[in-house]
Amino acid sequence: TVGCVVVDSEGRCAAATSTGGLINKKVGRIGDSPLIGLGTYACDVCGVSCTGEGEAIIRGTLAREVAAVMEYKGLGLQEAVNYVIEERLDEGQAGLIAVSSKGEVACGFNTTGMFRGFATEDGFMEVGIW
Amino acid sequence: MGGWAIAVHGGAGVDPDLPLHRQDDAKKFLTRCLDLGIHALRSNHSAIDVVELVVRELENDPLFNSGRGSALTEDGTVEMEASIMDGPKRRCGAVSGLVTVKNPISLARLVMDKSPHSYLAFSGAEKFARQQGVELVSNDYFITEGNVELLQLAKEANGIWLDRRVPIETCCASVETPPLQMNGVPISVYTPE
Repeated sequence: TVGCVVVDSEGRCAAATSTGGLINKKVGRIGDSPLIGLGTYACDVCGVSCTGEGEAIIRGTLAREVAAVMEYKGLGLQEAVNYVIEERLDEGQAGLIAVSSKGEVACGFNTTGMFRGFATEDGFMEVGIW
Repeated sequence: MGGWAIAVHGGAGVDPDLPLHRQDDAKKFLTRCLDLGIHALRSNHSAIDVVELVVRELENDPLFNSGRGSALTEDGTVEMEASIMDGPKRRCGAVSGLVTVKNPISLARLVMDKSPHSYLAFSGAEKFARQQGVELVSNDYFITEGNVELLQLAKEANGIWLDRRVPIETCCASVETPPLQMNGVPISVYTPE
């Protein structure tokens, strides 16, 4: 699975996710990536793209959950990501990237690693795996 | 208001024993995708255009599990899916079950912009793709040798795998066939849904 989340200089957020799914999956299986609010979500608060075990992400409604705890619990972006990864995944393994309309970037994952990269207008740039 | 920001991912399924040169390849590719997005943002492209542009780049390279280089189904074929969402008006588009569309994310964008729906799947999505004139390729284009080998290993282990890691305990499966595994745990973990 691959994904990208962006907030532009006008504060507009967007998210996109694309995947081939699981190795040896059944024909016709649908995972989390195409499901809005589960694998992909964007609103006027943040943009989120998820990856990992689709069945766990679906049950946790993961992407929308980040926006929801920001809106209703007033959490910041990274706090919201940490909360969702720690509290909403049960035994599942997954990760996600997110941006906020304030120009922040965040990620969280409970897997061995996640291929990821970030950049912000003030010059921050990071690429990581583990 | 803060400035622009961008994040990309290539999947959370990472082989713990990933060779260093493969790690370098992944980091170089992620950096290239970031540079593509940064250039577009500096040229004042909108967020929705930038996420589509970057995911197309990720789909075109076989390094990660999407587009070319997608994981294989139990039949050894590729079935792809994607979705895109624009925050300001929460517009969205999604596709599933694609077998010939070169860039699934761009078809998802067309579902959002050019159809009255949010989600098209399988033959309906392929028909919409032909109507919209997007680039189509044969299913073979998406299949890589590495993924054929991984599928073989998953079948021998009677497993469904999230990532390229080959769980050691299932590599030399014992004589009696173990219960169907999903990413190294019994499928029963997923029974709830």
